[in-house]
Amino acid sequence: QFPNECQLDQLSALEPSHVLKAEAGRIEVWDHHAPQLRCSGVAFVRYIIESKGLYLPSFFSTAKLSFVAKGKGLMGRVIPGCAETFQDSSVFQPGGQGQQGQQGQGQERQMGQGFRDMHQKVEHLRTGDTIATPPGVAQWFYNDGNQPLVIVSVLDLASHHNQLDRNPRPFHLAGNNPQGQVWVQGREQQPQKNILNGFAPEVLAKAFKIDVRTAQQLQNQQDNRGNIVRVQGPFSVIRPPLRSQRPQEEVN
Amino acid sequence: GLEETICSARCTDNLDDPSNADVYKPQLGYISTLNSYDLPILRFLRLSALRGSIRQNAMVLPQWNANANAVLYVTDGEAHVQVVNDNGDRVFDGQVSQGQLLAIPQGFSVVKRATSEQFRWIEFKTNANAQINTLAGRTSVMRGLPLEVISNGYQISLEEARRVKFNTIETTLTHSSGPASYGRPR
Repeated sequence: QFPNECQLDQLSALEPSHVLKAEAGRIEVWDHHAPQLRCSGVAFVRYIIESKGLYLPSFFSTAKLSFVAKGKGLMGRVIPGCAETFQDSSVFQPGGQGQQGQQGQGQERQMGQGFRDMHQKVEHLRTGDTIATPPGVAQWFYNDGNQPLVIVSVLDLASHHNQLDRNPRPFHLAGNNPQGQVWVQGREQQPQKNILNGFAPEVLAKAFKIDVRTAQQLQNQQDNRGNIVRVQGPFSVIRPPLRSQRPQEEVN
Repeated sequence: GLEETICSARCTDNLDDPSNADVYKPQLGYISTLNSYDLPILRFLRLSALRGSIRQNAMVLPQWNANANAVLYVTDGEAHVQVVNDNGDRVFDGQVSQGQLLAIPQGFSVVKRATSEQFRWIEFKTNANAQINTLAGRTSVMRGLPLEVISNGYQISLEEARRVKFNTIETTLTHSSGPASYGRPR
């Protein structure tokens, strides 16, 4: 897209050029117009998620490779068409006829499945983990540790997977970015909303079969928390125990 | 060896046969896709196609193309279409009718609702195996997210999150007319 973009006479170490502050962390973006990044065809982002911070689901039009530089946490990706293989049926008691059993039967009718919740795979993250994310796949992170979770990501803007322009363009499913996509020229003054915000609430209500008030809630219009929010209360998503959390097996 | 390979490669397929539909709901319509699994030459061209035909008030649930741009050409009828960009702005909100073209970039979310007796369109996609991701429905991104993520992300109760996640059981096509089942699970 840029003629002579790799005619580099000098290289320099780069610091982030934009910082997006959120309720429970910040997102630091390097200037992808910097000559060496433009030549490489990549953009670079650093996510700093505080303890109990949740980076709300978003996706890119590019492939993304991430590295956990510090901390630990949880990550979920939603891959189109894949089943919800993590399922919690703990509300059921085998043969139970008590209150919990009745509650479970009600929820079974409600969901048609018999599970309290079910969702796609959730993975534990720790320092050193490297995460590949295909374009268009929504991803979220949660910091369940006591220190900040720091994740750095490279976005392959020049790959044929990215069929938009050479700008990093996050699509947010939830939350918002009041500062806007300041790294995209011409967008400096526009706050970035989540993608549900763009649809009429009545359309969302019909698509999700919910009331219009809840549909408006999905648009996060009165929400100033940014894209990393603080989780109130427990974050009890279904996930397998870590190896170190498993009970010691008895040896024969 | 060209005669039995390149020269004889199958280059044609028909997308107008409802009996070959990939998504079919008698009351709502059908959708058929043509990608490199059906027609291998498309792998070389890096293109694919989708044919849709829906009846009045049928809705194609909101979705985005994960790995392709799309160009939608209306062959019959009319529909109301909304398109949302990466900034969360509605960049198209209007009627499209026979003979009109609408380009939908990668990642942009789109919802279509037929406003005429029949709405039929052809969509060309710039990937041999274009993939969509839906926002609502049984195979949607919402179904893949834990309730806690939905609840914290939208500041709604777990019960409301459960409705958002589970109320729509369809995957692609749904009715858009009539009263929504406000707050009541289907």
